[in-house]
Amino acid sequence: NSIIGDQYKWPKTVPYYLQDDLDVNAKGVILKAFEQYRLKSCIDFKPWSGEENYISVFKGSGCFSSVGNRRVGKQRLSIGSGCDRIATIEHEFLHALGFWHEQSRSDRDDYVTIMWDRISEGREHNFNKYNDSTSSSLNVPYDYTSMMHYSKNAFRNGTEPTIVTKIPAFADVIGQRMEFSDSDLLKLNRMYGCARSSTFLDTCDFERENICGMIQGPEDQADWERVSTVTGGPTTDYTNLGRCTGHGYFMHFSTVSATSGNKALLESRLLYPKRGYQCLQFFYYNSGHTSDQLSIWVREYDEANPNGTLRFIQTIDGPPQNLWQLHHVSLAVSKKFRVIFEGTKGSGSSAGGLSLDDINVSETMCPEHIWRVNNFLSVMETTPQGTAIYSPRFHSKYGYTFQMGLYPNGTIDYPGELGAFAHLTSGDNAVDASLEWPSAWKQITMMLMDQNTDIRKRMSNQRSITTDPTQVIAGSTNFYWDNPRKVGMEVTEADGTKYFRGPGLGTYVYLTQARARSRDFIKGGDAIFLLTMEDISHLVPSQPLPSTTTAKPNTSQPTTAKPETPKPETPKPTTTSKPSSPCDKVTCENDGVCVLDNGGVAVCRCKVGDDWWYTGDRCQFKGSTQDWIVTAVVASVCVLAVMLIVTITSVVCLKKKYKKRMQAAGDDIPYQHAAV
Amino acid sequence: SDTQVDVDDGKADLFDVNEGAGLDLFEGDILYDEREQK
Repeated sequence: NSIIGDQYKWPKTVPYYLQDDLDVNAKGVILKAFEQYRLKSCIDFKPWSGEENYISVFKGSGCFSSVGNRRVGKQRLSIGSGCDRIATIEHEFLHALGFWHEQSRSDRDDYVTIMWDRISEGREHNFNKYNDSTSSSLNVPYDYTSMMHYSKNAFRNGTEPTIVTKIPAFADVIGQRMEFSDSDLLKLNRMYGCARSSTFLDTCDFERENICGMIQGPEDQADWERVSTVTGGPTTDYTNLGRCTGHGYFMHFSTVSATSGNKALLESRLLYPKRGYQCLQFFYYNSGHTSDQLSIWVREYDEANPNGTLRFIQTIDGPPQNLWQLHHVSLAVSKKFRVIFEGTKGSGSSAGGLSLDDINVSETMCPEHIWRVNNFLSVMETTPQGTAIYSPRFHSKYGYTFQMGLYPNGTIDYPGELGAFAHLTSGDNAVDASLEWPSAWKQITMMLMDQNTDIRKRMSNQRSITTDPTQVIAGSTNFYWDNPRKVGMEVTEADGTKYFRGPGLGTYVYLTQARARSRDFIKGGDAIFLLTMEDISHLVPSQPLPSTTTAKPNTSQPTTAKPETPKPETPKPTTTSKPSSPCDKVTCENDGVCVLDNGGVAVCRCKVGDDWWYTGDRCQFKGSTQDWIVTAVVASVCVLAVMLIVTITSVVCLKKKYKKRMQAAGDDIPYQHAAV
Repeated sequence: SDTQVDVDDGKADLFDVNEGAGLDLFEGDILYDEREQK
């Protein structure tokens, strides 16, 4: 539920500053969280460039934020140790954007029962609720699936839950920290008046007859058809997998009777890019002949080419298989465009054809690798507790080879959980020998994909770890991310292949098995893990300050926080020197910010509060409303004193003047009369 | 070696992290200034 009052809202583009003390992995995950906001809402984030109010993210002792824009200039938000999870970061930023916890909304007693006698002593205040004059649920029903909801065991003093849901089925649903729920997004988008999201372009599951505005290509010899089943396969679509009678459509290009070389083009509606890079994701079923082909093109439009220019992107490597395959294609388009799916009939005989379903286009980076675990429910149940299964080894674009280790049935200490760990592995001998060891600042992300049709509604579970080149193995002098041939153990695969697996970094509480069974994490029996390795060494240096101010945001802690253990010094890559600026020579004191005025002259903008302010060319003087009162009183007294002196002096002078005049005239008129 | 490090130390939620850090913030993770609220 949201805090009422426009003054608590941020602009739709929120300025942020990532403090130096943040873990490098945390910085990377924060940027991933921002990407989710951009994909699913109109909220965007930009590096702080001198705006009056901004969010300063630092590494405090824990994860916390204020609620709403407090208009205090630098507003702190802590992502401490253990908080570098995307859902935690999204949760804290929802607070900052103006949201309280879900179970504190005014009507919560209709939906949950707070078990007051099970709450730890002194923690009862955590279960306050707000009346509807101070908070608004934005006309959205109570949301058990909100990422802002406490879990059932929050602040408990024993083993019994502190929150009991009125609908028992939601007992284990509350407290999810995977992703925004539909209602979280509805409320966020309502509160900020979002009409569209920043990086989303299109989604299509072909359930509607208008096929999302897609068109058949004008220059082809065959058409794609909207169907719900095909004799040669697939027998169902991927969206519904045949679960809903009368629903479940996909697009199909039959290669059974087509002439060799015949093409069928399916073109998306017009899309308008902003960023210049996109990810096309879709499910593809090939029941045709090996020689049948699917290719991706784009048709780009500009003033010189109003009818569009075709550009080939790639041919899909998807041999005939009895399953819906997931594919990603990276695009780099900066003009108005359409995506084109081109099916080509090959030379062999076919009993089926090419099929497409669940297409998404967004201005995001594509994941690099896919690990599909077949029959995942069975894998969770039959894998012995404490036993890991491993993905294939994946080659990153940086040369390093890595894999994911998964505990599908938890461990003895953490039963009912999925554990997930990332490992570097040995790859090609010559390549490994040419690489830098230990590996530095490579962030590996392990995402269990929620296979919901619409990318905006997915609550995929993801965790990231980063290779810190200074990390050492406990009780050893070896670096954690050194060459796996040196610090790893030799393993032998089922086919006899031998390689080395380095130490793993990850978590035993990646996701509960119950949550893994929910939503569309398992579809058609399979789970899909998306794995990516990204270089984030650019996040090691400090975030540049606006116009090179010298007033660097500090990292003060709340009074309740414990002092933080100093972070060991880590070697940082050298950064290129910044161009000189007039602000280089100006020092703004007391958190003032140096900016260039219209004439390009460096001036300090000083910090201001409700009843105080800093002033002076360097913000060196402090003022307050109290000072003004004192000044006014002193000034009044001085003016009064001066007037008295002038009056007395005048009276004395006049007196002397008339006394002399009367003496001279011999007149005996009393002095008093003359004065009157 | 067969080393494996758990970055979460078994803490499943941000409220566990804050409790482990000894924090007693408003509603577990909210910075709340009563004077400001007035």
